[in-house]
Amino acid sequence: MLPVVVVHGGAGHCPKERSESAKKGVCAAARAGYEVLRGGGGSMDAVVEAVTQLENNSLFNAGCGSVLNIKGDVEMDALVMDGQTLASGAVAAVRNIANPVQLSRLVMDKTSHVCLTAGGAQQFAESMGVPLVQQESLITDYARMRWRQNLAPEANPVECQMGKMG
Amino acid sequence: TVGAVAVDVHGNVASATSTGGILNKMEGRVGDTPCVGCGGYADNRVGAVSTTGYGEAIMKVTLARLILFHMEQGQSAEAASDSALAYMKSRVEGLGGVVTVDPQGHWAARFSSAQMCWAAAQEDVLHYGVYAGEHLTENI
Repeated sequence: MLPVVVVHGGAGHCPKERSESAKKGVCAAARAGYEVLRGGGGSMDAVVEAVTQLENNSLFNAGCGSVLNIKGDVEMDALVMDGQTLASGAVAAVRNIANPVQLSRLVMDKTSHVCLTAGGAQQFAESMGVPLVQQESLITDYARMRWRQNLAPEANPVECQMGKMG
Repeated sequence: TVGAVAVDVHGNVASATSTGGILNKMEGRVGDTPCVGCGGYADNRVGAVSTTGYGEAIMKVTLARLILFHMEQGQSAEAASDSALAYMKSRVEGLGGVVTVDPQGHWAARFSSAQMCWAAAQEDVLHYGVYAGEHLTENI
């Protein structure tokens, strides 16, 4: 077989002024994952590395750059799955975590559970030595602007995010 | 939402997906991303998928597992991805996108939404695009 890594940066409407930067972001993530494979790393290491890169890129809706909930807070979800064993790990509605994908891998590797949520996930993160970050560090001006735009009663957040039919 | 799938030299596949969710969502709302079979799935016997799009629709059709079901029935990664996305669009009016691999290293990046940023690296070539039909390449 031919080693490969494939990444996505989210479906929906991508404003033209952001599309070139978004292309660069997904390309950098794919390269990072591919470097792991080229170095003899496993597929799980490759996908976690690629997604970590995307979480750290504020252009994308994950990690830093996540969209905001109705209260103006960040709540993030992540999942990993290993095709060899069908093991999986997930976190849901987590805050104060820079890289939820790495936390979901810890759920897979260090617990007998599949998914931890909210405060429980945060306690687990602390017990694993994962540093907590300030919410503000995950919130971009762009995310705050879109949140404000969609506070109006007539706003349609799903339409705003997903755009028209392809 | 962001995600990745990969195949390593041993033929092991894996999937990862991460998201901030949907704009201005209710506090406590959880979408497809952390749900096995919805936001992603991986099985060395079939392949791996990471999904993105409108989470409530993706969960209704268990999109990632649906793609792998089509692959189990003999479809390619690309055909299975298109079939499942078309089903989600027609059945629940849901839009989204996916990246898919099989254990042999065949891959697909497909979407029914207006755009989806994607990239793939294989045999020292980088493939990428954003718009429907766009497929650019460069050497790594």
